[in-house]
Amino acid sequence: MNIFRFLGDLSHLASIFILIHKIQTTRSCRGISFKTQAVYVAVFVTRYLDLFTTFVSVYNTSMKIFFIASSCYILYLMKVRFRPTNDPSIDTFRVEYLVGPCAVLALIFNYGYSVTEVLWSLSIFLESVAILPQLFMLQRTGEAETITTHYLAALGAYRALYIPNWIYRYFSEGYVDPISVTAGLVQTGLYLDFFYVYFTKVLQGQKFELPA
Amino acid sequence: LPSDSGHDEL
Repeated sequence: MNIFRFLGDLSHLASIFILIHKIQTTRSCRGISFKTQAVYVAVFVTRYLDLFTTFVSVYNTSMKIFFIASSCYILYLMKVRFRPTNDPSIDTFRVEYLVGPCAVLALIFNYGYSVTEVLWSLSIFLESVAILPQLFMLQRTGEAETITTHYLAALGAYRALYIPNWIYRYFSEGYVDPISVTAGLVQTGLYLDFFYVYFTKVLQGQKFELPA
Repeated sequence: LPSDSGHDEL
């Protein structure tokens, strides 16, 4: 554990709390892509299958349980509790175009041909593109509630912080995880456009609006 | 390989 990874994990936690807070206070999941949230459930469940086989630390185990539980809770909020506020007609990104290629990549690039390793690899690739339905929705509507942009910023910050973590681990432990690093760089790259608008508009007190 | 010691990152 180093400071970058810890701050990244805190940022990830913060993003989830911001999202739940947004849905509960506005009593609406407007502007949130159900598809992205559903992919996150798939990501956490497939990645944390080792919850039953590998013990790393109390921190590690609690975070895994929290991520699985909170992502399922968000799906419940969207599909049951605040269902009428979820508009599938603007959530049109085709998730199957993500899952297919990620499954192929997982079969080619993994750390061992076992069910858990291939699913772990799949979860890494899937996480790297999970935000696309959400960003696509943002692009389509051209605007977002400020709280939603804070959610995305925290999620993007989590990914960005994992990069110095990997650099640190390379020099301090000689540890390199090429699958995580490659997918992580791609994932962080997807946020660059969003971050540009977030820093130049939202943090200057303006509304998140994309040019027409 | 990283998986020798399990995946310790989240």
